[in-house]
Amino acid sequence: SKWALVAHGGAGVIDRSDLKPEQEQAYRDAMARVAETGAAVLRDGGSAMDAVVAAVRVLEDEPLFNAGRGAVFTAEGRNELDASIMDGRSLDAGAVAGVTRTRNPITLARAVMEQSPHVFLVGEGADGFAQTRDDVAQVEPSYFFTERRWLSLERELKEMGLPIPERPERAGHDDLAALAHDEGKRG
Amino acid sequence: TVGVVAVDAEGNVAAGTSTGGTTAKQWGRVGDSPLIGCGTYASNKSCAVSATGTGEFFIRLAVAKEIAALVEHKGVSLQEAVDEVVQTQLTAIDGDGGVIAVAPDGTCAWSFNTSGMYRARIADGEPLVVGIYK
Repeated sequence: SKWALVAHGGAGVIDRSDLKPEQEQAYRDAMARVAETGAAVLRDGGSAMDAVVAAVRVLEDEPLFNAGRGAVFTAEGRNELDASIMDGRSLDAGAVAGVTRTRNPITLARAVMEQSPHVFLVGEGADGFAQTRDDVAQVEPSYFFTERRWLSLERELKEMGLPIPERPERAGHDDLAALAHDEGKRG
Repeated sequence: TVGVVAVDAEGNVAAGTSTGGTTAKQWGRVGDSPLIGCGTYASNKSCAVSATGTGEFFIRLAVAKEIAALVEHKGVSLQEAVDEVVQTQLTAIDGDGGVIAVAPDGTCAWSFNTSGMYRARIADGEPLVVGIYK
């Protein structure tokens, strides 16, 4: 068969007038890097599963996108992440929702699929399972913080008439995330 | 939300999706991304699909499995299947978003009814394609 890979970084209100030239270039460069990362696995005869995980991890690590580092915030000012993966050959699948300390949730979803008898783990239980996996990197919740998404949260909460939560401690500032465009994911 | 679908040299397909959800989400709200059959699905009998958009609509339509079922049971092309579900079914219930898909033979497809979707496609012997706007 012919190997192939397709990636997305989110859909929404993304008009030409929304993105400054440097923002558009940053998104194009990031998507190219994601595709090339997955293609490198496939070119080497690697599996579709390995290619998917390798490419999604790049997207999760890239603060421009709403996943992993650069994810949006809940109304309580937390990052609660979701992910899922499925193998077309065996119809095996793994998924997590509401996890808060796993750097790459796609890796945790795969661990659920390959290292547990379940398909879907959520919340504290999923976080607890993650801490028992040697190959699933754990981080402090502040790792996911980006300034751009925090400002989006404050704007959204004001519109909803909800209180603004305490800014997370050790919340850093991230210039690259300043290029992140809020494509309109509203609670 | 981000996602990747792939088919390897042996014709096996896989799909993965990951997200932070929606800004200011409350009450433990979860969208389609972690739901197998809604935001993510893969079967060598049909295709691999990853979705992005307002998750509630993708859950209600079981979008990823619907696309796979059209390909497997009605024999429509991958592009026809993604367009039928996104441009017709999703739009009909005022849903918004998009999907990417790949078939075991290496066919790639995407469809979205929003003004933009960050997307990229690469295949054996084909150049890299990157898109943002409609």
